[in-house]
Amino acid sequence: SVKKRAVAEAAQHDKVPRPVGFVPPPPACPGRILHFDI
Amino acid sequence: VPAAPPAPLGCDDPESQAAADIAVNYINGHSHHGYKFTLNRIEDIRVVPQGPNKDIIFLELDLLETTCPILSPTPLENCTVRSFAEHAVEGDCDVKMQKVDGTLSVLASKCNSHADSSEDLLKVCPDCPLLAKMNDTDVLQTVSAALNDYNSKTTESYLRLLEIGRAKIQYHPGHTIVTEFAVGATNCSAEEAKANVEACQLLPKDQSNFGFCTAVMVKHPSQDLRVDCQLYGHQVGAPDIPLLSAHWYYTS
Repeated sequence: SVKKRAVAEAAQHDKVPRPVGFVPPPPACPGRILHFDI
Repeated sequence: VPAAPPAPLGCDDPESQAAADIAVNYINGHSHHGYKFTLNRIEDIRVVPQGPNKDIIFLELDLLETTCPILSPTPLENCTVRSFAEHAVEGDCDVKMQKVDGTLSVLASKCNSHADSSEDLLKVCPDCPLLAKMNDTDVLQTVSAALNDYNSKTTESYLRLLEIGRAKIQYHPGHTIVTEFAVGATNCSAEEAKANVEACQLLPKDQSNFGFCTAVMVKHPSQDLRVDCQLYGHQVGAPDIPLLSAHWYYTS
């Protein structure tokens, strides 16, 4: 019989390891400040 | 398999910037008071697809006041942003736009403007003068005296006050009032106005000639008044500006 792997365990194995130095993309909003913040 | 939905627009994406530029031009084009505003930051952008080639776009924009009066013909890109030390004014705008077949247009906009907090300014610049209230007696007296002084010396058209743009009062070392106000040319020469000033009305829209004055009144240690007015000349498509009677001022 096919043994159903626990989802958590599978997820653990399937999680793609982050490459070293991975920098998450900057948040989409709010945008950059063009002059100064008040 | 249905196509994956497009990635959400980022606030710094070129398309968001293009939409914000159109929105800022719309806001300045539909304002008749105060100063031109320029983009400082795109706070948020949301795109709601409405079917093939049609999106509704909601923008939240942070704007900053420039030193260009709203009636000035100076292009926005040539307008200096009011510096922090001059007591900056910020605008918060919500804009609804649509994009149909790639063409962006504004459906509606709502803005609120407010000066930077005095505490924040004084924290950074303790000696910077703060914006004064527009109905401050010193301010009203300075504007009135400056316009009378200018009209008494000009050989051109008699000018009427449209609105006070901003004013600042400094109490140290001397007592100084600096004001900026918008003016309009009337159908009288300054000489004619001496005889019957009530007859002097703003020129009709197809001949209108608006301008802007800055005045500095020193009350202490010695009395001094300097006023400088620049008229823009007739501009095609100038907006209808209501003439303000002496007691009613708009504020920026």
